[in-house]
Amino acid sequence: APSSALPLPSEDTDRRNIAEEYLRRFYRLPAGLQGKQGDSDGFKTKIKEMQRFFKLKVTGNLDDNTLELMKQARCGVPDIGE
Amino acid sequence: YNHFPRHLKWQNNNITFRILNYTPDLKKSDVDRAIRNALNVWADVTPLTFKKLYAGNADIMISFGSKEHGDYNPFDGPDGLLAHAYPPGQGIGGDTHFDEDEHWSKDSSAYNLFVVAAHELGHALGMSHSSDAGALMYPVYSYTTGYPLAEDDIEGIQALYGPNPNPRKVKPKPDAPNKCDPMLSFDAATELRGETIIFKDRFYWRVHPQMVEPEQTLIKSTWPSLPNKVDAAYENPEKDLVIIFSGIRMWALNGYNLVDGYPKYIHKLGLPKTVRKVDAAVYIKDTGKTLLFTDEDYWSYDEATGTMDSGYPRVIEDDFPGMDDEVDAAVYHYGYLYFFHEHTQYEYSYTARKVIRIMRTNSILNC
Repeated sequence: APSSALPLPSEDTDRRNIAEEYLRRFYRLPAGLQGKQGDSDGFKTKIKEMQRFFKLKVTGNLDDNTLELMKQARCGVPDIGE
Repeated sequence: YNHFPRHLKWQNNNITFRILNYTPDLKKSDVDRAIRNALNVWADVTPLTFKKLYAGNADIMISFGSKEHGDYNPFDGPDGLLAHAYPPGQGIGGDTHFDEDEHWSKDSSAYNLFVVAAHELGHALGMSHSSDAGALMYPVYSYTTGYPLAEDDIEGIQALYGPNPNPRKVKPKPDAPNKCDPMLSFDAATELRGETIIFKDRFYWRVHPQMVEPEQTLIKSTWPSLPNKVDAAYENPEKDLVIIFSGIRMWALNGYNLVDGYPKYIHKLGLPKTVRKVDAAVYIKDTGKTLLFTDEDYWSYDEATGTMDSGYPRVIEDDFPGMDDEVDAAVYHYGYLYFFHEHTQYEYSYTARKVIRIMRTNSILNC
């Protein structure tokens, strides 16, 4: 299995960054370092929450449909919580 | 719909608002009108009244600002975040901020201020985001004309404040259709470059052979120039065109782009003027004909010659034994015609000339 300590290819990094920013802002993803296992699990959980909200296929993976939705113009109020 | 935690709401039905500054994108009167109309949307369905203040503190303070604008929730330049608002409460509660780095308009040419304001003021009154893609409180922006509230929005705001004691007649948009509703019927169905597109009310589902979950989207989000309701649709893969029918008009799409010169009247195909809508349409690859279904009859259109075949219309039940007398939608795959009528789907074999399977309409949506 690939090591989680290796840096991600730059396109994957961009996608991940976009998703993390989105999930932090709208789904209360805690801030954390990329690549650590615990943070990966949290990231996956939040992706699923977002996919569930938007009635996308719930996989926990950052697929193209999920990323495309994250890039759409929207309201700045979080989708969950206060 | 959703509310904020603790169902935050104004305790008093008489709410004040104040517009602190104005975007240079629009005339001051246009901004005033957009905000007033946005407030009226909610006032019409609740006991709430809104009074404008010109000085001092109002419940809802409205302003335009960019990047960091004083509340530690900065905007982000053009696109992305458009606006935000705070739930009811003291101080910043109810305040509504619009990103000045957006271009604001009173039509579809840029972000429509009325549409965004109606959404944000929903937050200022206690509505959180809805997961219904047709609701005003859905978080993603989409331009819409006509009455902006869906049933979902009205249910949500009336759960907080109750109905308007002197209601004005409103016509809310229906909620997004549920793909697993056993009584689901379709408006239209077509192939589009390897995917199946199913139209229902203001929405469509995209069904991809390799994706388990169909994707539901507002028709207007993808094709702003199409009407909100589609009667029939078919793909001619040789021409890489999808023809969409609504009433007496038809549109041609090349992928996701509208073809120049459309819409045209459906009678251009050779249908008589007495035909006012097409119920279903399907292109039969093996014959090069497009079948057009209207009421209990159907027509055959030759795509190569661009003319209606002679001897039509014919009666559906006569030529498709086992089928119902009317059709809502139809698609053709590998020698089988799939007819949809109300909540039933009929798999009709062209070679056997009979219905060989009957299923629920929404089985195509993996339900």
